[in-house]
Amino acid sequence: LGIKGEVTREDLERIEEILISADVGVETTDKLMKALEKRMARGEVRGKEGIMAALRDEILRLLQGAQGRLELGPPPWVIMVVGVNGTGKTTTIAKLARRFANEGRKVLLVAGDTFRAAAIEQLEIWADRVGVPMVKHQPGSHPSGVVYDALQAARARGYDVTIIDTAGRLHTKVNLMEELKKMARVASKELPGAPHETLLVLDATTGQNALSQARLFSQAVPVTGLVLTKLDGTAKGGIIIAIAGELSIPIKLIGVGEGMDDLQDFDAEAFVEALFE
Amino acid sequence: SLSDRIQGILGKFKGKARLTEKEVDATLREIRLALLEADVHIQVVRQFTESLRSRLIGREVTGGLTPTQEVVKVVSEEIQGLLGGSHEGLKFASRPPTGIMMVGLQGSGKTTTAAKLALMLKKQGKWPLLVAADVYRPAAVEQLVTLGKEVGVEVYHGEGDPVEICGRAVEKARKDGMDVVIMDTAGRLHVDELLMVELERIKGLVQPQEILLVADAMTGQEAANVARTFHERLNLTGVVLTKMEGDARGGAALSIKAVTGQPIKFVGVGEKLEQLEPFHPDRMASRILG
Ligand SMILES: Nc1nc2c(ncn2[C@@H]2O[C@H](COP(=O)(O)OP(=O)(O)OP(=O)(O)O)[C@@H](O)[C@H]2O)c(=O)[nH]1
Ligand SMILES: Nc1nc2c(ncn2[C@@H]2O[C@H](COP(=O)(O)OP(=O)(O)OP(=O)(O)O)[C@@H](O)[C@H]2O)c(=O)[nH]1
Ligand SMILES: [Mg+2]
Ligand SMILES: [Mg+2]
Repeated sequence: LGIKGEVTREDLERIEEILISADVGVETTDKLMKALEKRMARGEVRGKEGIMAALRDEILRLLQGAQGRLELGPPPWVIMVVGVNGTGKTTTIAKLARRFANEGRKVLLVAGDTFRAAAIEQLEIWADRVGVPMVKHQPGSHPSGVVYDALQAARARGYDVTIIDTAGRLHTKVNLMEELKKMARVASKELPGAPHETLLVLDATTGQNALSQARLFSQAVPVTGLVLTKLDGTAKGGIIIAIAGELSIPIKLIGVGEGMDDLQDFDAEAFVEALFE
Repeated sequence: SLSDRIQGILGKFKGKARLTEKEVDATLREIRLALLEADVHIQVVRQFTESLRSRLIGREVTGGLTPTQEVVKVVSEEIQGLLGGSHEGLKFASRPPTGIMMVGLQGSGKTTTAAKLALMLKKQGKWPLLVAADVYRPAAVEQLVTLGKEVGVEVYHGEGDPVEICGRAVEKARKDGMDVVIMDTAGRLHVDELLMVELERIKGLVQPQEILLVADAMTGQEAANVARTFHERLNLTGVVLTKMEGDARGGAALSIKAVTGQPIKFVGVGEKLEQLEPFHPDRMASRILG
């Protein structure tokens, strides 16, 4: 914006453009611009610096209901990871396993994607690299069966945390969403309360469709946290502001690369800073 | 829907003579919103509405249409025109083998689409070879080998870096008289210099007839940036949009076409290997407009 001087019409248009380009979306951008104009009308905004500070503040306000760390409860704690195809679920599980293993926890991975070619092999390579065991069945077998076996093992052998990988699926496919619900039901029958955490993995390059994904996945299963991946690219993931506003699901983690250490806690202030870079 | 919103501005009456500047601008505002909600890139929306404005001001509402129908007709034609005409298929080499490189961001659907293309070509009586040139992602080679078995297409894989692997694969195809070599590459960020150079080196060595950007239909504003970068570095020859059977509006299609000028050749409409279809600009236009 150029940091000095009074706020012009062009400045406001530029701000709008930055927000839209960051996938914040029309409705949320409109909401933010109206909040800014209100502040300006009340004389609360002092020049260009003031407007950026006000904007940051308004975005943080929308993100307020969606803050929360990923925390582990008492063992056997169960985390299920869900999301549409290709968002980074399997890789995120590798990163989580790495984090928990580094903390000295006993981790069990569950190859719950029994459908996609080499999905089990992919998770197995990660399990070996991180140095944690994995439960798997034959490709093509029922994913709920793998969940059942894995949770039996988790309880019997005292795993601190069990992480269930699931196949990518479009939220609009009713039968696939039913399969997911069944996996969750089987988990809770085997271990009451399980899955204790259900993480929805969203790709930062996704546009407005992420809102539809968040809505439909959280209708099917109790999504307790969001992971926003591929933030090491140029996409800003601005759609999570709308998701936060509408669904108040905590954004817990971000993916910033393809390696097992490329996982960070979500930091709202850093996220907002990055929107304007 | 967009039609309802435009009708709110222009009213329901047929036989209205011409569209005024004021009506056009109010209508363009709705169209702009619809396109942005559909993930069309903000600059592309700007250019589009600008060119639309001159087509609409003073426009006569033709025989039997309501003003809304006239506007929707013009907008839809304009988008279809931008998205490209009739289906553009693959370009084959005058002398085999034809080389096809699959490129794009992580998780966009390259490996699956490579196998889908192999199946399609096989059904057309061609003899394809798949090449597993992703040496980075865990079990990427296994993934393509598994898919290759599923469709009965040979998968070349081996030691060395992706450039060497592609080079040897094309040599093998040439020697054996195979028709098409489909090279699956690792997903990469358009801003990863080393990996973009790797793609340039593969291109330089094998001189493919097709370099296809595989892009996710739900991609947001960055679709334009990503496509432009891949195009500047590699000179794309076409695009495949994946995961199109979902409810993403797919504005990325318009952004990608606008910045690259290259045809969207196919769309992925499912995870099964038969689920690859030719791209239909008219269907895409109404989907984007919502
Ligand atoms: N740059 C980058 N790439 C990522 C990140 N997370 C995952 N990826 C890459 O995205 C691609 C897809 O990752 P997967 O973990 O297989 O995604 P998935 O959701 O399990 O995919 P499906 O099981 O097929 O639905 C891989 O190439 C990963 O390396 C990230 O944070 N940054
Ligand atoms: N629903 C749907 N899923 C698709 C489609 N095409 C691919 N997929 C899925 O998207 C996910 C990613 O596909 P891949 O082929 O592994 O993607 P990729 O681009 O090779 O991924 P990287 O190699 O990691 O960059 C997988 O779960 C595929 O089954 C499609 O048209 N529709
Ligand atoms: Mg996976
Ligand atoms: Mg791949």
